[in-house]
Amino acid sequence: DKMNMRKDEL
Amino acid sequence: MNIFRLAGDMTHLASVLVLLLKIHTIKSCAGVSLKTQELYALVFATRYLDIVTDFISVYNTVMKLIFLGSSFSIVWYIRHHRVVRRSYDKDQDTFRHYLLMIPCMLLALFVHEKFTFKEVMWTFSLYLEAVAILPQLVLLQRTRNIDNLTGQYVFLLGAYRGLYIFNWIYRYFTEPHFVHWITWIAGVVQTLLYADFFYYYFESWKNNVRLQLPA
Repeated sequence: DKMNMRKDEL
Repeated sequence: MNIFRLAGDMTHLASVLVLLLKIHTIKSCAGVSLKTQELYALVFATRYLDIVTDFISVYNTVMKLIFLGSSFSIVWYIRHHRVVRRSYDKDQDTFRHYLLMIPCMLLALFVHEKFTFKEVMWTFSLYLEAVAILPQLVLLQRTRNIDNLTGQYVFLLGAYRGLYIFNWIYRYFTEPHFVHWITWIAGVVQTLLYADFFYYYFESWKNNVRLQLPA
């Protein structure tokens, strides 16, 4: 699944 | 977490620490744009809305608290500290930063990933961060002698998002995630806005002369 990566960035 | 992301976060952390160090130790905010600091406080306030709802990691939460705490305390120092406030040059720091907030909010209302409050706020914070440095760059052009700490602050602040771009490239090729194109574009625009500063900063470092931006 393609989670949008920005969730774990600052 | 890849090396580019860690380097980016550490560079960002270094930039806020350099600024806090300058303001706290020499009790001066000469050459620092309050407008940019206020915009950054707003960037973090609108970007980290999920700090209470989504726990990613201790590192993530701690860094968010540091960026929120440092940006708001810098604004407080410049506005209310009885010594620091005297060194704030409000006649030079005249960029109308409301003209930056409004288009960013409008753009976020029309161009976003999904139309939810948190998502629109997050997108607004991305657009706003891309242009938040403008009042500071304008002030630097007006300030004839830029002190080293302020120059280092702006350099580190510009470098962090540049490192994030490498992080996005790295993750694009190594992980089944994707970076939304809004993130890419805002990050690239933000870094490009520093391009001429980087040029003059490098020139001053190479020729070992004081940093001066052409008016």
